[in-house]
Amino acid sequence: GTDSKLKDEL
Amino acid sequence: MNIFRLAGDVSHLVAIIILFLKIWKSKSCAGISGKSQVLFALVFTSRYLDLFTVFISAYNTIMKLVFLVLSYATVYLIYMRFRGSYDSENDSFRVEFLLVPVTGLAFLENYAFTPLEILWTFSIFLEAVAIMPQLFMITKTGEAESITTHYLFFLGLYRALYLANWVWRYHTEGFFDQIAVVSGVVQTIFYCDFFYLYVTRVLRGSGKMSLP
Repeated sequence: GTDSKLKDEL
Repeated sequence: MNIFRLAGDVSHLVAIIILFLKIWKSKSCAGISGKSQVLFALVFTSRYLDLFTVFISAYNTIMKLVFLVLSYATVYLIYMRFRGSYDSENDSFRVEFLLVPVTGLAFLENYAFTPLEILWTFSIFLEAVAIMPQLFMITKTGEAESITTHYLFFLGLYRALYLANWVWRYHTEGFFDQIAVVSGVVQTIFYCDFFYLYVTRVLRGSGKMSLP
C-alpha cells in the first residue's frame, strides 16, 4: 500500500 | 532486506525457472496445471502495477519484471507452443470458485479503497490459493513427476521463508502487514501436506511421487 506498508517486498 | 527475505526471493525465482525449463526442455507440460499458471500470471500482473507508479530499487524492478515475463512465458508454453501436451481433462479445477471469493474479499478487506490497493490485496489473496488447481490435478491423477514436486517444494518454501522474514521484520522494525501475514500463513498451510509427501516419498524414494 501507499502508506500502510512498505512496498519493497515481492 | 534480510537473509530470510533474500532466500525467499531466490526460492521463488528457482521455482519459476525450474518449471519453465522443465516444460521448455521436455517440450511438454504434462502434469502441469495451466490454470494455476494463469492465476500466478494474474497475481503478478495485479500486484506489480506499481512498477508504473513508484520506483523502489533496481533489485525490486528487475525481479518484478523477471517474474512477470517468466509467468507469461510459461502460460504461453502451456497454451500455445506445447498445447498438444496440455492435460486439460485433468486440469478441471473450477477457478471461479477461487476468483469470486478472492475478488469479494479484496473489496471488503484492504488498506485503502483505491484501485491499486484493491488489486494488491486481490493478488495477495489469490496467490494464497493459486496452487490449488495444481494440487487438485496431482490428487486427481495420483502422481507427479519429481521435477514438478521440486517446483512445488521451492514455491512452498518461498512463502514459508517470507513468514520468517515477517517475524524478523516485526522484531527489528516493528513492521507488520496483517493482510500479507494472514494470507502467507494460509498459503504455507496449503503446502504442508505436500511438504510431508515430498520428504517421505520424493527425497527418500526416487522418480515420481505417487499418492497412496
